Formats: sequence, C-alpha cells, structure tokens
Amino acid sequence: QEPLTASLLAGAPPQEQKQMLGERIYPVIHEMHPTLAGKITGMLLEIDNSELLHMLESPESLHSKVEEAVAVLQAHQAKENAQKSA
Amino acid sequence: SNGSNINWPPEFHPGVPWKGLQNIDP
Repeated sequence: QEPLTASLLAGAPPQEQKQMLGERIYPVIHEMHPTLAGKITGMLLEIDNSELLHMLESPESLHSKVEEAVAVLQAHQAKENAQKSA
Repeated sequence: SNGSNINWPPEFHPGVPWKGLQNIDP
C-alpha cells in the first residue's frame, strides 16, 4: 500500500479525505483495541488532517493519541451509564 | 436530537463511506 501523502489527500474532496485517513489508521487501532477500533477511529477523525497524517508517519504519536481517545471514550461511557442509572 | 450524545462517537467502518457526525443521531 502506498503511503498516504498530503498531496494525495489534497486531490480528494474533504469527506473523502477523512475516509482515506480512516482506512489507514483503522488497522493500526484495530491491532491495539479490536473491540473499540471503530469508535476510536471515529474520534480521531475529528482531528485535523495534517495532524492525522503526522500520526500515520509517527506510530508513537498515533499510539499515544489512541490511548488518550480510549480514556475519553471510557469517561464518556461512564458518564452515560451514570446518567442512565440516575 | 434530544440533546443526548449517547451515540457519540460515530463509528468508522472500513469500506463504508464516512459521514462523520452525520453518522449518529439521524
């Protein structure tokens, strides 16, 4: 698979750009969190494309962002559960 | 929307067109 570059992305419509980024980061996230991969990818796609591209080139920053997203997701779910039981 | 964001975040599925936040709470 050829690397995703800024110029490759720039040639696609905005919605398509997120799709392309999602297709690249999803497999990486799936390795780390198979059950949460879809939601984590969805969260990370809210980040700027330039930062997502950087994260693809730097697995370390992608990994730390994924862990950050997992923490946010778990806090969000805990809050929803608390509201449901209230 | 009823103000709840219980469906957040939207889920990405490989091969499925990504619609971002439009994926949730139609």
